[in-house]
Amino acid sequence: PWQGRSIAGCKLRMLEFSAFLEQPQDPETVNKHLFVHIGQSNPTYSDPYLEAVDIRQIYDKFPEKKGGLKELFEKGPPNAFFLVKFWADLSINLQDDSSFFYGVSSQYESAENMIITSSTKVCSFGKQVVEKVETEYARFESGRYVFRIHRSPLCEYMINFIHKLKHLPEKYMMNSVLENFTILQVVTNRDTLETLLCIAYVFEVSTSEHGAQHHIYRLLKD
Amino acid sequence: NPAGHVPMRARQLPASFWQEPRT
Repeated sequence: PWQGRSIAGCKLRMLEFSAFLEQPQDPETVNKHLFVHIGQSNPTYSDPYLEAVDIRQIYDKFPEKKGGLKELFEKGPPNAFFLVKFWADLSINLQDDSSFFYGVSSQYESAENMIITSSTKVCSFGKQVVEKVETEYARFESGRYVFRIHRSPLCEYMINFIHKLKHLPEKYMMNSVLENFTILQVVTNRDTLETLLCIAYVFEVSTSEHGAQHHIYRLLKD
Repeated sequence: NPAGHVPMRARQLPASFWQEPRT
């Protein structure tokens, strides 16, 4: 049931995704602030399919040369492509403190035992500025294979970006910067090079009192 | 926006793209 209703291709499903800041309060307490978060969902057949977005509407927001979004989509499989619109929660006081930890955690599951590679490209005006590549091995748990990228440190570029964004006095200014800031995550089977999931992330600042929000879309070519 | 960049608002995107969920 999760196919078409959550971030799931034929062979890999995203269970959880978060980018966060941990601030130690005292030796026993750590304050965790979630900038963005996709929680566990358990869709059923009665849930509606995700809305679709024509991938051509966003090609220019991501790398367009060799290995870019267009080429990746042409290679397929088409049901592995998603767009996530995040409303990031920036309602937090940031100070420079070396005891702070900026991290990203994500979890995936599969019926297959494999080794996955996750490439995360941060893009400005559609051009890649930094890339992180991570390799993850499966753990067999409760009848399926689980992949955990646990507390991966956020890179210096991203930490500086968040700090600069926070210094802007108005939300509309932050959104204007975020309009040209995107992230492309591609999860691949390391050995077969098959695309398992391709997730295009775009951002606005949350105005909600309930923290980070998101919408997930299927990407397709009409 | 620099020349050639089409604003997101000018693109064909679902209405929900501009509506922050209130959950």
